[in-house]
Amino acid sequence: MGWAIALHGGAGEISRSLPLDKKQPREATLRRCLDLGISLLKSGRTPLDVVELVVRELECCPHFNAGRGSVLTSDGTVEMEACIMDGNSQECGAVSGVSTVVHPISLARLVMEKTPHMYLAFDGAEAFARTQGVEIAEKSYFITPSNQERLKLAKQSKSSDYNTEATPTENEGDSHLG
Amino acid sequence: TVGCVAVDANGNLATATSTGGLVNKMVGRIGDTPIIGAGTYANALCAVSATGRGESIIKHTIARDVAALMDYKGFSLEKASNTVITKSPQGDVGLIAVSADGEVTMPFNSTGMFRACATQDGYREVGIWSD
Repeated sequence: MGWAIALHGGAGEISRSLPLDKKQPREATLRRCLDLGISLLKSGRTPLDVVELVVRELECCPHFNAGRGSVLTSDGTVEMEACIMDGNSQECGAVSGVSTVVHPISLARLVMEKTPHMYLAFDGAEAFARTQGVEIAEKSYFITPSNQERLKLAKQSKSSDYNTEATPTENEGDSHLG
Repeated sequence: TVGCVAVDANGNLATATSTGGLVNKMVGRIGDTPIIGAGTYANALCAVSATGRGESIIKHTIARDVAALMDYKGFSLEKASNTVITKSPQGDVGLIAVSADGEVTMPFNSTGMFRACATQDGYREVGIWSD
C-alpha cells in the first residue's frame, strides 16, 4: 500500500500526427500537474484536496477541454460540468451548465459540502456560485480562438460530434471527444 | 475533459472530473463524464474518472461498473478496468483509476488519451497513445 495518483486530459481521436504546438503544451501541463499532485500527497493533503487542486490547474490550461479552453456549444457559448467524490464517505457534488465559474470543480465541492443536495445546474448553479463568492470571469475568458475555429469547422462539416467523425486532417489531429 | 484520482498511504480515495463537453453540442445538453456514477465514482475500493463520449459513458455506467466488478466479483483494479473498457463502445472511452491498495491503471479504447500517473514506489508515466 502507498499513495498513487493519475490524471487525464481527455480521450478520443488523437492523431499521431498531432502538431508539436498542440502536443508539447499538453504534455508539459500533465507533467506539471502530476508534480503538483505528488507534492500535495507527500505533504499530507487529503486525496479530496489533491484531486480538486490538480483539476483546478487543468481547468486553467487552455489546451484542455475544461474551464478556460472549454469547447463551444452550437450557439458559441460555454457550458461546463464538474463532479467530485470522496471514497470513504461517498459524499459527492456536481454542477452542470455553468458558464462564468472559473473553477467548476471547486463549485462542485461546495455543492457537496455546503448544500443538502449533490447536483446543481444552469441558473441555480450560477446563483449558488454567487452566494459562495467563487471566482467568476467574463464569458470571453473561457473562449479561445482555437475553439471558435473548431466550432466553425464543425458547423461547416455539419458535424455535431454525435454522429460524424472528423478526420485527423479536419481537426488537425486534435481530439474532438472527451 | 480533465480528471484526477488519488489515494493516500492510508487508502483514502477521491476522484474529480471537469469538462466543457462536446464541440457544437446543443445548448442545454447535460451528458458528459462528470455525472456521478457514470464517469466519476469513488468508494472504499477505488476511485475512477472517465473520459470520452459522454453518452456512451452514461449508458454504460463506466465508473460505477469498475467499482462493482471489484466489489461483487473480487476483480483487481486492473482487471475490472480492462473489462469495462473492453466491453465499452470501441473508440469512445478511457479512464483513470486508483485502488485503496495504491494500484493505478489508465486503459482506453480510443486512439489516444492524454494521461499521467505516479506511485509511491517511484513509478511514473506520461503518455498520449498506447505505446
